Amino acid sequence: RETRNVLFIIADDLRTSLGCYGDSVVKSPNIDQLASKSQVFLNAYAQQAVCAPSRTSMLTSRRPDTTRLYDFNSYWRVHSGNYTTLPQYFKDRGYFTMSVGKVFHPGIASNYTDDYPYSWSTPAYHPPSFRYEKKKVCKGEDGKLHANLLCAVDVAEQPGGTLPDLESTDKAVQLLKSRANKDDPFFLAVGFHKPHIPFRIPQEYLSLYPIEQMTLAPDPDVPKRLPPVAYNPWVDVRKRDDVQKLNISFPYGPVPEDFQLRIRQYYYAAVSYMDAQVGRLVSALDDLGLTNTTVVVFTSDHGWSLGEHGDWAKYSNFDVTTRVPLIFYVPGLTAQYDWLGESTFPFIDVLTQSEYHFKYDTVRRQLVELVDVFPTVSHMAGLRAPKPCADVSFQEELCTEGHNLAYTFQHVETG
Amino acid sequence: KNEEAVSFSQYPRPADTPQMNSDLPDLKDIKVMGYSVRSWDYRYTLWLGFNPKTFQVNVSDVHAGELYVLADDPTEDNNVYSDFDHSVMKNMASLPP
Repeated sequence: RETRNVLFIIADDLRTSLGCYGDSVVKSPNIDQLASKSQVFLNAYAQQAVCAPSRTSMLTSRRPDTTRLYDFNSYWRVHSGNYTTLPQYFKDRGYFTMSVGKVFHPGIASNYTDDYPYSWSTPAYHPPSFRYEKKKVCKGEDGKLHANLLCAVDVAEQPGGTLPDLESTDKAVQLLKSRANKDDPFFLAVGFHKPHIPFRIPQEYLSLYPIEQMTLAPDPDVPKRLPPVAYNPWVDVRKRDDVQKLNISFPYGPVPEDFQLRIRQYYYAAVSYMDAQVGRLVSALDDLGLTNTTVVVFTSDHGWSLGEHGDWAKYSNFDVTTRVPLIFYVPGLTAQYDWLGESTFPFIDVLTQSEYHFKYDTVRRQLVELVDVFPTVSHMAGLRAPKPCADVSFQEELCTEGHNLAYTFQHVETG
Repeated sequence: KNEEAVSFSQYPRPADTPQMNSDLPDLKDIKVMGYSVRSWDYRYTLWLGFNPKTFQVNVSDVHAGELYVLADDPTEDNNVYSDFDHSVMKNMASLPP
């Protein structure tokens, strides 16, 4: 079977607030354009709504009870089992594998190396400007710099004159150029940092969401019958300078309504900013003549509660925090090959161009999971999917606790 | 392919009530694990006792439950767990993983 390149894009804390998932507020034309030529799984779910456990689960295709990673503090190869990862699977089969930005959760969860050299052919790239992400770099109304949650910035005034996802996109495009004419296929994973908090984003994206047009979540109160154990108090949000000034009571809040509107405004703006980076990335595939030979996967590690249930975080089992976008572009299958040299993914500048209207031609409504990504990507790229795991698989280095969703690409969904 | 598709998720907690570390407890502090199964029609969650040293869940140690009937309550705001007899689901929870 012919092998295809893989461009694997993962956003951080991105819920299904995308035009192609029916969100009427957000402006995400580049992802919507990608989705229009892809198969879109409308009901895909993470296995645990926090970064390291979810990413480790997805990238090993093992559930958290098999990775035994429920926090950020252990490396699965020494803690539970020497499980083969998705990029490792490709690397072992002749692919050149590369990591840009946040793919594995950094730190001990990936052995301080992003699992290099097991997973990657070359050390992972991290954008240098990320070191300022939680620093006092947000100009407040007092003219001073703060470590705010809401942090729309003039990029030119930021340290280094850039932002992490801008740097990651530049690096990813550079890597695509370096691999365009090579004989061996590539697996390039690009992990964007947004729309994770803090919302340190270029200020121009705020103009897409006038505050007077923002609305509260449809259910902004903590549900009366929610057991206390199911509630999480969103401590990371509370720690930001601008939120601390609000003197919000612990643990149930609430956040003042005017600030709720602003959080929602900034989250949506962060999504549009990240969407623009996705647009830059996939349009580079076009420019390099790679769209006919590259599978593109777009997903997120988990969702985020935008005020639903009085919650401003992930850290729960709610739909809004576990449901994620999952989009597969497979050339020749989800879209026709481009033989005429026309652009498949022209960049859409959301700040100047009209919206892109997604057509629901190739959506799947069945429930799927992020543990399904590993076998499905492998199959769609031309490799065999790993075999299903036994009920207990701590000793098995290579197997999947998910399903190969390849059959969904060729059969009409019924029921 | 004829089986009903479901998805599973889980989340750990250090205590039955919200604490400063409830969002992201360290492994050693995990006392409860909330296991969820989601289908097209419902989301069912049991919060069960959990031993972080043995990684064992105690299926007879039910701390709380959630049941959302998604056709009536798509935003998961009306937990009807206590309105139902859960003996069948508790028996299912005792099955091996």
